[in-house]
Amino acid sequence: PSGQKTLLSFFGLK
Amino acid sequence: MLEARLEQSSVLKKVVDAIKDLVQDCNFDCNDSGIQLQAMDNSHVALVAMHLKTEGFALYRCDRNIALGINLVSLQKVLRAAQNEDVMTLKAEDSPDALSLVFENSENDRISEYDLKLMDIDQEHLGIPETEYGATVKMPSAEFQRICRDLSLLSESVAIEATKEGIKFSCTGDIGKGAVTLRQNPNVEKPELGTTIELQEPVALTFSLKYLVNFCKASGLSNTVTISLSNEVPLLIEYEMEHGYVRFYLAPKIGD
Repeated sequence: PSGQKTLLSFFGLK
Repeated sequence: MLEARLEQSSVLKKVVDAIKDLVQDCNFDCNDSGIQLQAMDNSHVALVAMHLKTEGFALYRCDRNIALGINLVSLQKVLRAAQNEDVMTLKAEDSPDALSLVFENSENDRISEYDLKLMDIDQEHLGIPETEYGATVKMPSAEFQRICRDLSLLSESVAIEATKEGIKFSCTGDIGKGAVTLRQNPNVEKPELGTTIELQEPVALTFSLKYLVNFCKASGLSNTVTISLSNEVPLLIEYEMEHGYVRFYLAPKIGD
């Protein structure tokens, strides 16, 4: 869907 | 090895019910702080984090860290065999290929023993930073569930605005639009029925209602829900239990 961000753009992978 | 006893099977049954539509396979990480889980949905838009603390168990023993790779649909099938009031004991070896579950009724005259096959799950873990949120709203979980369900009938997305006037949930869809505004209204007699809003700064964000409706399946875990929001970061929804929590994070929709 347009404009839906993913969590990966906010939280780093451990 | 792991040995963990819950006085009431309903605790784990409710947790699994709350998250099984969001994630399918996940590791239950067992260590000396209890049983924890962190998993993202397939689209990496939502994340669930769960912690059942040792204090919540009638007996808890875990000598070394053990990851139980569990298919939640399979676990739910086994948990169906437990009555809500049954005492539940979980047991696993240090490198287990199965989880043993024992359910005992309160009369102590029925013992049910099940084994659930485990899987190797290579799961990504996200580092979630400590966040000072711009707005934190605590409200009855049933009311939040009703708002999400009602608005989801009109639209795919909800705009959430927190101001000093209150918190406003609004949406626009093909058949019309809708909005619900909640004002701060602490209930001294029954705090779980009140709404409190802590505002550091005004917040306005848009989220997919499909995920919020899904998170509300955890409403049975707690009478209250805490919603934490900051501009342009994922929202946090927390259902606090007596000795643990289920938290959901949801990435916002931006610029559409």
